[in-house]
Amino acid sequence: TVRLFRETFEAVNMNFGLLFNRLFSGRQGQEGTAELILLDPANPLESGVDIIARPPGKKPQSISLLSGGEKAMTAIALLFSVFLVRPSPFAVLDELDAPLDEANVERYTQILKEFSQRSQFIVMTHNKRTMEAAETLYGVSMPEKGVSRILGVQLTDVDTVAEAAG
Amino acid sequence: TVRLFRETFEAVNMNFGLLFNRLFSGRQGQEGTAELILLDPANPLESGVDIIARPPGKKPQSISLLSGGEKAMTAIALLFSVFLVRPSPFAVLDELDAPLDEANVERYTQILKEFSQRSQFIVMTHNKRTMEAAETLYGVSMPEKGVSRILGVQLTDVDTVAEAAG
Amino acid sequence: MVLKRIEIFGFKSFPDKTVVEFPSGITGIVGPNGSGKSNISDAIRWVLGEQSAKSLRGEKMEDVIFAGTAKRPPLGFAEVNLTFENTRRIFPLEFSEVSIGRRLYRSGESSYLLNKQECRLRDIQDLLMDSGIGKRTHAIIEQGKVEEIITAKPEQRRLLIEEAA
Amino acid sequence: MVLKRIEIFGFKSFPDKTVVEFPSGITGIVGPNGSGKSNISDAIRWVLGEQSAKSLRGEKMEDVIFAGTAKRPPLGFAEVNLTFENTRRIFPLEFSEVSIGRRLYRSGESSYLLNKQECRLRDIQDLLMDSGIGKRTHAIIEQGKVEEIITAKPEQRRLLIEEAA
Ligand SMILES: Nc1ncnc2c1ncn2[C@@H]1O[C@H](COP(=O)(O)OP(=O)(O)OP(=O)(O)O)[C@@H](O)[C@H]1O
Ligand SMILES: Nc1ncnc2c1ncn2[C@@H]1O[C@H](COP(=O)(O)OP(=O)(O)OP(=O)(O)O)[C@@H](O)[C@H]1O
Ligand SMILES: [Mg+2]
Ligand SMILES: [Mg+2]
Repeated sequence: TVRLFRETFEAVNMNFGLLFNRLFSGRQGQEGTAELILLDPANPLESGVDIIARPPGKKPQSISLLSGGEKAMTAIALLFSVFLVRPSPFAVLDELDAPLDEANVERYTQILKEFSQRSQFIVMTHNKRTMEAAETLYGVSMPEKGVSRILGVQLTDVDTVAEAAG
Repeated sequence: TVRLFRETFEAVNMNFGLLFNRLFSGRQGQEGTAELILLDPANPLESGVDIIARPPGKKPQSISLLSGGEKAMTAIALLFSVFLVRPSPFAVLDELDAPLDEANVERYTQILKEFSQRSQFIVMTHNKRTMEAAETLYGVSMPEKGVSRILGVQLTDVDTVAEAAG
Repeated sequence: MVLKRIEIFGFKSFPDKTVVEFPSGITGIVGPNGSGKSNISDAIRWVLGEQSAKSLRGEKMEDVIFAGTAKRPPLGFAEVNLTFENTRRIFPLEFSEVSIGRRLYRSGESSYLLNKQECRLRDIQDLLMDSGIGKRTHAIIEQGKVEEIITAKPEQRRLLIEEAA
Repeated sequence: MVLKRIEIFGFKSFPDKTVVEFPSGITGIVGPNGSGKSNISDAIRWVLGEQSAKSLRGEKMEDVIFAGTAKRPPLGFAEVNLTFENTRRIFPLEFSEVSIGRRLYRSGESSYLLNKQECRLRDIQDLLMDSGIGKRTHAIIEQGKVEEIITAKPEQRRLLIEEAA
């Protein structure tokens, strides 16, 4: 139905602009812009959706020109915007933090922590800051080659294992 | 010419098997396998090339099933195998280490250091171990938003900046 | 908390029956490259009904059955069971726990299980659709795929909004 | 040491003339997301003759010219110069340094430069081909692209071998 799509679209769009600025640290008066655009507004049930994403201080350009990390942060903003409108009871995020610098991992984990109040998040990661944000850690390893084994681990175990493996 | 292609193919293949085992720490008697395969050996000048990559202790399967990090290490092995046959005077590697765990970054940087004896390597990275392997570090930043600025930096500067940004 | 635990047996790199408990909040899965982290994510997608072998990094669905190692023989089937908390009746069933299972034999024969009882794939799909877990592509993000929403065609991005509507 | 330095002026996020010296060995380029690291790699590919705007993440080639910021106006052209050490005559020219340059105006007008003298793209391509730098796709690996060699079609992998032959 047109109305349901429109309402969902507007709600996601609202979140998108706000979350984008949180993730890109857009401060008051110095914000970035992020918006979803209906390519064919006259035909909402068929229209494709385009994305405008302009980091704070930069000029609007095609999103293809954004950096690897900026694209990832924009995608994270969009995914969580949809999530806010229609929360899943759980989500599995496999190495979302891979292209992010330390400051961006920090912002990403902040959002994760807030959202994890009402949903379960399972995150696969190599990143220490993401590990610190987790309440529970499972370590996967292959003491017998080719056979996975899972153990509950502490953050300190991870350091030890990483050092040994290094 | 058929002979030139065949010789190049064999040379790259030889390196591929050896480099793969170095990158995957395949020990004596416990090696992995990596090989290029001509799909149409009767027609070498037209034939497509397939890849077999079997980490130590694991069974041969389609390379699609390999993990993100394993695919990256296999690709690195192949790229450097070609490089050994036809060294470029320089190479630019943009975040090759992104999917790698600490132990694999270590092995990757070992190979980089050896190869950098005779070629220049410019590597973009967020990884501390890769930074430690570099002789020279340039820090790119945007004190004025949207305007890139480059400065020579020391490893200690990077830590300070990362902490501040965090 | 909705997800209680997963049991993986014979799926990809998990030949030995493995049980992972899911607490509330954020659960981090860590370990070296190739150790099996993404395989857990694949197991969850598979038991929830994923039909495309390619999207599970395989060439055929049989590829998800443990293929053996240098020291161990292959197994004959893969099975995954995912148990949900149901005290708040997210599923319209009179159980405090609901367990969805899937098994695949090398012959290609496969079965779906609801609280260990055989059922059809359709029953699982209907159950998930009603519960709000459904076919929610944005709830399980595969490794390396996060940018795809940015680089996707406008029609594909539309699907993301439609699913939320 | 073969690469001596790059001069970037008006290309992507470099409105102010920027000179980067390249020592021998490994040079690390570090900095936050979006700061300009990959843009340096793009500048190198562009000055060596890259013709595809898409492979430089743009929609049209004009996208590589500094577009301005909230505080600065756009620029009218982009220019990159790459200087090589030539004491070992990797280029068949009587200069100890060889500098390859490229300039693009918003009008679409563009020029190629060899030691600051205008020349044709063809001259640059021939020079690079003879020197062993050539069209060596495996010498410049773009961000996120390393796995492509693994997931590529068999015909594309063949190209990699052919270029080395
Ligand atoms: N059917 C199977 N039988 C045995 N092993 C399998 C099977 N399918 C996949 N594997 C193995 O699982 C491994 C990949 O595991 P996975 O993708 O979960 O790693 P990961 O922990 O996510 O690593 P990364 O950090 O690199 O992403 C591969 O080495 C592959 O050989
Ligand atoms: N023509 C242009 N004018 C101005 N800015 C541009 C232009 N083209 C690209 N940019 C900007 O350059 C930035 C991307 O830079 P780049 O890809 O080099 O980042 P990076 O340092 O590699 O980051 P990451 O660590 O995320 O990969 C984008 O924010 C983009 O807006
Ligand atoms: Mg993985
Ligand atoms: Mg980059």
